[in-house]
Amino acid sequence: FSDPASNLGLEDIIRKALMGNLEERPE
Amino acid sequence: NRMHLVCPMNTSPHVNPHKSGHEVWEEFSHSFTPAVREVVEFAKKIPGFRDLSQHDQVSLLKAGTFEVLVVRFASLFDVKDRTVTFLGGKKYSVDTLRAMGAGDLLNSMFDFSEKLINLGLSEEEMSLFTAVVLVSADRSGIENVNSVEALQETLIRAVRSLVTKNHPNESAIFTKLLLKLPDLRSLNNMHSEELLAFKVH
Repeated sequence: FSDPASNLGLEDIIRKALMGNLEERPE
Repeated sequence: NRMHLVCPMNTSPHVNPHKSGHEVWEEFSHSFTPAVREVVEFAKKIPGFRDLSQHDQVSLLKAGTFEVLVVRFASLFDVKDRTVTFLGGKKYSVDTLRAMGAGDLLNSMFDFSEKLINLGLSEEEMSLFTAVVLVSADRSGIENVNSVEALQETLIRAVRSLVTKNHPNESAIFTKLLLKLPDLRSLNNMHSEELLAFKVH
């Protein structure tokens, strides 16, 4: 259990929130 | 079969016994996700944070989100009434939560919240302190320690300057504030252990 954040699914939420603006930017 | 989730980042500590472990976890995740997103949005606004590598931004957030949430939600722990307000808005007494299985972490959270709130910091001071909590060069997995360290030092200088200006007769406040950092680490470790217990159950 060395990486509780990953186990929680936190990393996914964090990555999506960090990159969100880029993903939503219209082409 | 644990029937209660005593984390206030949940809408309620009561768990529907008819739901599977996976469903319970999904519901809990749904409940704390907005708070995590707010931490990320906060991080993005820290001057210099977006200049760090993407890897280090993620590493800092993974390691520090819990600690940031503890600072931001310290007011959920009402020391006077010995109650905890859950995200659903309902308050639960310490005795009730203990009966539901809450352990030492609960007491430690109360102690921390009480000491932090007693420092009487302004919103701006608290916000800068939260940035210091997040930007810690000694988190595991940081690839560019020097950059994180430089940003952390800038933020610490900013906190010291603001606290010294706002509390000229209380020179110990800045020291007390920095001493909250190891307290937060300790809470983070205790929390990880509780999570492990939860996952095992």
